[in-house]
Amino acid sequence: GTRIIYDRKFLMECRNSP
Amino acid sequence: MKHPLQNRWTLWFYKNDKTKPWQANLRLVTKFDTVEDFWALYNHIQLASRLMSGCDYSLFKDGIEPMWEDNRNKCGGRWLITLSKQQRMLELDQFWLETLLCLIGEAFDDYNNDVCGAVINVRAKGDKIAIWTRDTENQKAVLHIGKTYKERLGLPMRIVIGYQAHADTATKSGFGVKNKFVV
Repeated sequence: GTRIIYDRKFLMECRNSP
Repeated sequence: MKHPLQNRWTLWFYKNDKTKPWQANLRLVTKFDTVEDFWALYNHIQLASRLMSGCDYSLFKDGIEPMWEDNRNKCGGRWLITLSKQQRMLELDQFWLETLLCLIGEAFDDYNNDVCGAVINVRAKGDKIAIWTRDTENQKAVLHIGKTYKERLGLPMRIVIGYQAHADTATKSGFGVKNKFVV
C-alpha cells in the first residue's frame, strides 16, 4: 500500500497552525 | 481535520534514579498518530537541552519498548551522534527535532520499516542522539538510513557517524564498541 510521507517543510508549517 | 501519520508513536521518558532498577525509571509519556498531536506534545514538553543530566527521551513505534531486549530491537543497532558539551546550546535541540521529523515523516524512502525509534541521552560528559534500526544484517537499509540521516542533520562530509550493533553495545562499555558501518 501507499505510505504517508511528510517532508520537513510541511511538518514545520503545521507547527503553528491552529 | 488532523493529518494522520503512517505509524503510531510512543514517547518515553527516562529519569535516572540510582536507587531503582533501570526499567523502573522508564515512563511511557504518551502515544500519538497525527501531525497535530505530535506538535501539541512537542510544544508542551521540556526541550532536551533543559533536561537534567541522566535523562532520556525515546520515541518508538507503537509496540516497541526503548530497550535492546525488545524482540524488534535485539538484532538491531543504532546510528549514533555524539555531541560535545558546546553543542548542547547550539545543536542538541535542533538535531533532536530533526530526528523526530525524520521518524514521523517517514524520511527513509524504501527503508522506513527498518526504523524502530530514536533515543536522546542527556549526559554531563556529552549528549547522544541515535536512530535505532531493527536488523544489523540489512546492510542496504542501514546504510540508506545513515546517509539520509546525516544529510538531514546537515552534517558536513568530514564528520563520520558510526552504526553499532546493540549486541556489541550491551556487552562492551564505552570506547570498546566497534562500528559495523560508517557514513
